[in-house]
Amino acid sequence: LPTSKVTEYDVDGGKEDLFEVNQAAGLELFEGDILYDEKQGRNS
Amino acid sequence: IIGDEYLWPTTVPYYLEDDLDINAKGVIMKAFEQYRLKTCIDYKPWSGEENYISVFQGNGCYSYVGNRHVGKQSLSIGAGCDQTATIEHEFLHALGFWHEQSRADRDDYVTIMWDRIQGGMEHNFNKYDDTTSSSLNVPYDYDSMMHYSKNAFSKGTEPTIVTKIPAFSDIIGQSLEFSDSDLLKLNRLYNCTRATTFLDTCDFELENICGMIQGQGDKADWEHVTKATGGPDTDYSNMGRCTGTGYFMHFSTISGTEGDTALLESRLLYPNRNYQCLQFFYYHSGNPNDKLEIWVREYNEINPSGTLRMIETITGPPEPLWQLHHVNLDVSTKFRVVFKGTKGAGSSTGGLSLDDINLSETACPEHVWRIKNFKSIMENTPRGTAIHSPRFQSKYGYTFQMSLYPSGTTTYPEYLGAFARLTSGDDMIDSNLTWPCPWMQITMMLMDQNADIRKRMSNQRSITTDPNVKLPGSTMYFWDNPRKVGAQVTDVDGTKYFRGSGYGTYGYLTQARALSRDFIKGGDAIFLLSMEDISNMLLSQPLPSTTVPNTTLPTTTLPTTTLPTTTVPTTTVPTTTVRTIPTHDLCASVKCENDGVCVIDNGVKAACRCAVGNDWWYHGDRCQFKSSNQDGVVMAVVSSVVVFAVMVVVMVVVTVVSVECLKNKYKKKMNDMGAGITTRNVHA
Repeated sequence: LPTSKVTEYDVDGGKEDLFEVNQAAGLELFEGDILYDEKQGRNS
Repeated sequence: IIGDEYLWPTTVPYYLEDDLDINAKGVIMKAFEQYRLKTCIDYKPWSGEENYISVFQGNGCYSYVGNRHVGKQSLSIGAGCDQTATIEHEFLHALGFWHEQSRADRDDYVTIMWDRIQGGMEHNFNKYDDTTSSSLNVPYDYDSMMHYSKNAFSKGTEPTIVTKIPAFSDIIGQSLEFSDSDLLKLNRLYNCTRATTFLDTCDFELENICGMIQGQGDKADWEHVTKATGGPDTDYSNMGRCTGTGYFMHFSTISGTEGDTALLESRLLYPNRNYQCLQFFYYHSGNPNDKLEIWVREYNEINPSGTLRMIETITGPPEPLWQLHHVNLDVSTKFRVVFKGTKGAGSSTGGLSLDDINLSETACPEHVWRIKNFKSIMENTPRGTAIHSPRFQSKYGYTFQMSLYPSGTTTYPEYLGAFARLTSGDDMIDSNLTWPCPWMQITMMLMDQNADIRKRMSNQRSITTDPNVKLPGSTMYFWDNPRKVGAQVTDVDGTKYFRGSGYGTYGYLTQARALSRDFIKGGDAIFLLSMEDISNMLLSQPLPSTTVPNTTLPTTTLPTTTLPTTTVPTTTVPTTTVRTIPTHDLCASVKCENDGVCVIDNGVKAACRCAVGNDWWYHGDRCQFKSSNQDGVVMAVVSSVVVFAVMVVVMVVVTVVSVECLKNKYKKKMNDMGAGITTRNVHA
């Protein structure tokens, strides 16, 4: 392909799974992707 | 999670918030369809139910576990989360599932390498005892889409989770689709007896041929065989891998006369939607004039014996290959699917064969890209080299293709890379299309060729043509006419056409995974491709009280979008219509606060219905006040204290007054007697 004109855009940007997405976003969620309600949840 | 209070109704209300990415909205709909196909869990737009799932674009992908009864329960599908598997994962959390490796018995199956976990991240490897979490009598599942990958939260390159059976080391964490065990647990938790959109599957392995019947009034029958004269030599389900199994149905056209027909009719089926997709594998080894037709026999009160209706003729010359076919049906009453084989003119050395039939109330994929000898292509294509599918024309007129890196790229050598591109098509058609191409979602699915559609763990990724995105470092639009922004290429037959830039991922699927399950069958891989217009997703989901279709819509300017690598200035997006409330609507002048919704009371008066939770509620004519159970307790305590205090005061006052009155009374009496009282001992 004449790469000067036709490109490819990687929507993942190198991130493989949702836990990597969350870590890259700086999230520190319970078990990686769980919202935790102290009032209703259990003590971790 | 143990506790009926965490369950949702089997039809879960959802609300897609406006901030969601358009592609994410489309993928959420696809994830819902997988739930409907494989479980009894259905999803419906929120129509005022007390509790519902609000899907929004947060900064990541996350959810609560189970129904928390908080009214509006949030679930985030942020940037990078718009994959079917990720969305299914988050909704499994919402439905009440923890991660697989947090099971009470997980230490029997995996070893957590605590010294390899990033500092402070140990809490991610909690486990729950069997009073909190139930495995629902399903064995530990390395395939689960709720399982972490081996390197989760690792501070280096060494795995944090080591599977006790080494073969599963690279299996864990590869979220493709629901595993068999995921489905078993979900269906057990919600007492599912049937899936919402699944109708039938048949691989013809059992002698009862899934309740199919030989049609009446035909001249010949379909035979239940493991091989047929003239081909095929094996079935498609097992590809002859298992001795004594591997059946399919065959109609031989070697003998008989021209015009002989054989009908194979499915059992009775009861549709819920008025559209279905029939998928099957077909082997044609007869004469080119032999043909297969798909009919439906529909039953209603007028025709209790059923009426036949022709749907489609399967055409094409004989080919030594099990071909995948899709047929769209549009049945809304009780029916049977009828496979009608007809012997054509001329001699035949074979016949027609059928295997792996699946019928579901879903939309059929539009295009099939079959890559023969795929393993060989993976091994022999130079790394960083793409192969391209044929060009496919969508029903909207746009022509597109898929590019695949079978041996990965330098950066991602272990993966398959997959990209979607627009291409030029017919000049006349292209010139009448809207450019840049607006809001078309292209889905690329590597089909797991398991015979049963419910057990398939296919890998799919979708991208959407945002007409506002620009090419990196350019003022030109990414999804503009490929004749304008693409490069001219030459097809294998010498045809020249234009190919636009690719949008997709270099990490589509690991090559190891592509070699597993039934992604490759008979040496071939099958990609299912489709393009769908999802511009309707630009509209806000109607709120319960304001569902007003076909009303006058105002225009709104959307935010501009550019790719991260692009430095060109942003531009204004073309105006887009969004839903609004008609001026005559009584709710137009009423603003309900705090997520309250406006309803028309008795058709004459607008009133706010306020959001309520488990222990709190809003009230007031605009839902402007909030109260909770705690408020009630405080009120009760304060009221009791006040009442008690008032009663004490009243009693003291009454006592004092009574004593004073008595004192005065006796004092007056003694004064009236004129002397003091002489006391004496009256009993002495």
